[in-house]
Amino acid sequence: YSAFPHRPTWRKEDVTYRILNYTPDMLQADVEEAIARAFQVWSSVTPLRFTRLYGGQADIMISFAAGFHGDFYSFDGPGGTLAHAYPPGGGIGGDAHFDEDENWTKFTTYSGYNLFLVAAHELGHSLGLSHSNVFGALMYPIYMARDTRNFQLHQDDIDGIQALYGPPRESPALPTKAFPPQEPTEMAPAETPTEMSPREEPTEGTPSKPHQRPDDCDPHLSFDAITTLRGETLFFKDSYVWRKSPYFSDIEHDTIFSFWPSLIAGFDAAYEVDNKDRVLFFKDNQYWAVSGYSIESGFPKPIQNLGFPTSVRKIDAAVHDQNTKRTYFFVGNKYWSFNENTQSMERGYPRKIAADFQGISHPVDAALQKNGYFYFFHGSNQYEVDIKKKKLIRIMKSNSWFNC
Amino acid sequence: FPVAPEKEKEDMQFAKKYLENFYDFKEEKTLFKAKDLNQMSDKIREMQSFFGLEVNGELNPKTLDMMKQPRCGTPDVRS
Repeated sequence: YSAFPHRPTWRKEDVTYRILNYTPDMLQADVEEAIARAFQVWSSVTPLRFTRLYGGQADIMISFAAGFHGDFYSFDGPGGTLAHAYPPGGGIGGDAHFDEDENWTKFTTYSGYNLFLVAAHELGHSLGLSHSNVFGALMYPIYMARDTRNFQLHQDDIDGIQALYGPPRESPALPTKAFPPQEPTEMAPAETPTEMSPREEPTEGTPSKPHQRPDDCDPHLSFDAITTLRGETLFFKDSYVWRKSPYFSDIEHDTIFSFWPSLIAGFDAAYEVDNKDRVLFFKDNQYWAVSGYSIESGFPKPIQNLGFPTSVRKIDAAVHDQNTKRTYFFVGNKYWSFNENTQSMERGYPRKIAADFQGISHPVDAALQKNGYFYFFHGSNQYEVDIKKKKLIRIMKSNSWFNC
Repeated sequence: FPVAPEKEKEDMQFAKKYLENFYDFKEEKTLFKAKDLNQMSDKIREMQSFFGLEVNGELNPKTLDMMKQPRCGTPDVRS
């Protein structure tokens, strides 16, 4: 790998980008998906976070153009040069230009150039990487069509970008200790209701490898986010999703990627607005809306669009109350109530969680409404609450839904 | 087969443009053709070395073929 002379980098972890125009070769939603996935390639191995802007000046301005397009490097018609990008800096610094004379595609056939692959390469430049002479590295200057479904960066690319920005931060979730493989245990009997136990402290012992496939019946299992979806219930952890369906007895265990290839894994929260057939996913200060497998165009959007103050950088959990048409967002020990009909935050919020949800007095990892009750997940426990009667009914293991 | 003279000239032009774009080659408007060709050979060597080709400074078919691959427009070498 190599960097540009004087090693220019972004002096911050929050980098913005804006898509200035689109190629007529692809659906706008596919262009947005390709670009979002290309950013995720780099955010997954660095502390960088990318936020899409819809107006004004962003750090990385992305555009399609042919021939002469205002800088000193005119494009050359079909073939040859496909795109170029500038190292981090002001003005044109960081910008990425794609040659409109090429045929852009979301596929990896030979009838065109895969926009995701080229964009991931160009964004490497936008972040400060120059070319690599390692054949097979993403930053190798010559285009190589390859399968993009399970795209993995070459170690050379990872070494290069981490030489500039370092590795990703520890995941905010507490590292959990490794568990010796064990037989699925009998479900622990529901404990007598008490206050939520304080957040488990990380114990000694080697932390489990990040993103190792978690065991369904591990008694220490915790979740990042939980939502219903068209009658099913989805439990998210790192890049995995458990799918509990009323139609099948066993639990399906997949990768998030297999449902939504362009969605960033490691959600903070998720909820379904059932009467709109819409699920919203949250990560850091952005959110996406999906309907089934398809991601709605124009996402991700900043969570401030929902009415959060800029001081809120991420949310812990979210759940939609199908009876009241309110969605509750949990941040730290407080929560907000969002009116899905008026699409606005309700007045008088945030409020303390403990004031309205009996027995829930610590941060919530995930939340779910099922069979008229609310379930609040915290670490490896979940708290069943009847909010009408404001009563904590029982405490169970978080994965009690998996029929262990 | 021997390369037809006009094809050879065309390839030379293409290679010169490529080396200017990606290897910081600057063609000097000098009278000394030989000097120019030497500098170009040096840049061809640099490009051959980057792509792991046989480094001989010659504009051979393999080198030309590599130059004609679709690629990123950002230079491989910059001053």
